[in-house]
Amino acid sequence: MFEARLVQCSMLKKVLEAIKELLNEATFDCSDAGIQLQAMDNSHVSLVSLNLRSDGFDKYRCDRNLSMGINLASMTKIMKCAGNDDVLTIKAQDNADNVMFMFESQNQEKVSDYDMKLINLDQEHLGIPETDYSCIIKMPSGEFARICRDLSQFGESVVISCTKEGVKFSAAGDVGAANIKLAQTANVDKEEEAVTIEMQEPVTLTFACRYLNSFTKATALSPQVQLSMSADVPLVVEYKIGDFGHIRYYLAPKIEE
Amino acid sequence: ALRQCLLTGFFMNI
Repeated sequence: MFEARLVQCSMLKKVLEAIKELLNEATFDCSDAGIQLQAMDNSHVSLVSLNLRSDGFDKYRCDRNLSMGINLASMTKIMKCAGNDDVLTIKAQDNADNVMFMFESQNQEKVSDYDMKLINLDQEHLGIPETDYSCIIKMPSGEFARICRDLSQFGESVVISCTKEGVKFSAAGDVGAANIKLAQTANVDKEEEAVTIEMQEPVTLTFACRYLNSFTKATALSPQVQLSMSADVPLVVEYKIGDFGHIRYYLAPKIEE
Repeated sequence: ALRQCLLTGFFMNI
């Protein structure tokens, strides 16, 4: 038996928003520790890794490990039926071929349940090695989203260049060239508005704009985003999810032919 | 010219 209760179901709506542009379907692996998802986009260029710890939920029970293959378009249809303040309960029997979503209004006067068919997906788990990154940039997630949106008007690729002084995002194309430089913030009132850089050595890498823009669909999950970079390895874009865990996106760099 | 890398080259299938 699997059962997870979430008082504010808006978190799951935001998670879904953060993954559905990259993935058509995904397997939610449920265990005693929580819910995990790892999936590559169809072109095998980026990977989404989601971790929601069981202790973040208001109630969580998972007697046996359960892998739920879910069509994300179907799940989106169901989650649209929930109010942001509804209490959500997800339930599945062991070895079930369906999962139930139950939404209760705060005053408990409206209760809806939706049963969704599960699908069989070929699971492809990737081992992600522990990496010491040369540069770790923390910045407001809204600022990162804005930069990716602005630069995508100029070219298909964004060059991210990180030094001790700051981080520079550049794009170039038919229109011309664009450069956005962010310096480390000296002092800010709010931690979430800070730009901080931990640098071992400077790094410059090129990435496809389209994917960075898809990652920014997670902006609503966290006020800050963390970018981890090392030469010739995938970029990690991480958004913390409150008391639950995180969503991480890995994106392979573009390299010279 | 730039070539887009694939992730599978960086991570191992387990």
